[in-house]
Amino acid sequence: TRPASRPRILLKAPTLQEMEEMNIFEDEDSP
Amino acid sequence: RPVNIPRREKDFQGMLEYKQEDELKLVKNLILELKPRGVAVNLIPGLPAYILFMCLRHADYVNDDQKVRTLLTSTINSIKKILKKRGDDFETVSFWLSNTCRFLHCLKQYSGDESFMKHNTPKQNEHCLSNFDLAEYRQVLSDLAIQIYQQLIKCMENILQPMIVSGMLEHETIQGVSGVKPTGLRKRTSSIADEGTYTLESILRQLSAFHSTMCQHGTDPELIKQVVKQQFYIIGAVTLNNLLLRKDMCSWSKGMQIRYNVSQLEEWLRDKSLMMCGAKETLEPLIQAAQLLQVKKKTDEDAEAICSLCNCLSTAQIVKVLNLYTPVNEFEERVSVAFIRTIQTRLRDRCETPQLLMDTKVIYPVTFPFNPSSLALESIQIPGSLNLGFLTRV
Repeated sequence: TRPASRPRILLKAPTLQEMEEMNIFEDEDSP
Repeated sequence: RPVNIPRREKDFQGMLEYKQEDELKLVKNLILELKPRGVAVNLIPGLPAYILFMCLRHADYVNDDQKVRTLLTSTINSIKKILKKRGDDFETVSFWLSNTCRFLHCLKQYSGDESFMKHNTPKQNEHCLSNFDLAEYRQVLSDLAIQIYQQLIKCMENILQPMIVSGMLEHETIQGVSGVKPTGLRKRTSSIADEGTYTLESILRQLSAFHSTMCQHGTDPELIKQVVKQQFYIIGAVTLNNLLLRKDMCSWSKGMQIRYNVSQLEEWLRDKSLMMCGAKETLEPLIQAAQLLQVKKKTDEDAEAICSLCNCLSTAQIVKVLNLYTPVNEFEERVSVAFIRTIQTRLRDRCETPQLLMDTKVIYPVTFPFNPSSLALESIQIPGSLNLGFLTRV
């Protein structure tokens, strides 16, 4: 169990749109 | 020599270890190439969501923020991609709606936030994320779930839409009510028409098919209620709009047929224990229009009764039904112009928009109430059919 005293680090998230722009399937999608 | 002894379940910590380079293979096998109608039929509901969450737990456990980030991004992009490709398939959309919601519930249930831990077992509390707060990613997933929900509604609408006018208005199941056609003749003509015609039975069968698919996918009961409410709204709105545009649908006997059809829809709700989901209430304008076709429309008292009865219909809709009302036998008569004027005068002070047709494209706002799971992550086994042999249970 994690110690209660240690706070978790907030991971900043991109928006849905920004995520789409980092297209992980780029190679696969291109003709 | 080491002997390979299978580990006991209690030794597992409910995590799945994977190499960074296998991430693409993971989303490919688990999201992009998974067929809801094939392999997924025999899976425990929400299994893809649990597997992804257990992978995420491991990335969090080893304190690798980059691994957490890329897994979440790949997961979300893969779900979007599969919905772009198969977004017109109700089963695919329903499957990923329920899995996205389950993934979101897991992120809350194991976030370490006390408000989401109330129903956790001590073991589940031990499984909370150790290093990262994923509140912002929860928001992104919730946005994604809204998008998928809207896609599900569109998909369901495309299937239901062509059935509604035929099944709710045109097809007559109450024999001999309509006085204009001899029963024998109607029977003959309808048997030809029936081949390409939808009936109320087709609509009920379709509703049951949607419902059973969502149940099979483990969709949250609260979410099913919202989908059903939306389905009933569409059925009610499309039926009413067509009634308001067609003189042949405005008769006493059509009123009778519509009331019977509505009672069958209510019966369907009762059968599925969905009477309290607000679906029946969305049919109220249609129910009132059907009653309007059947009540007396002659005296001042009748006008008063109509005005208090039709509180879900606009003045424009009431007047339109009265204008279109067509007697089909000698016992009925047209509505007089004077009577319609009386109604208009009585309703003059009503505050309302002069709307005639209902907006069939309205989508009620959706919510995803938190629904924690009692499933123990350490007990989850991955079927070989998923081709995820590169994941290691930890």
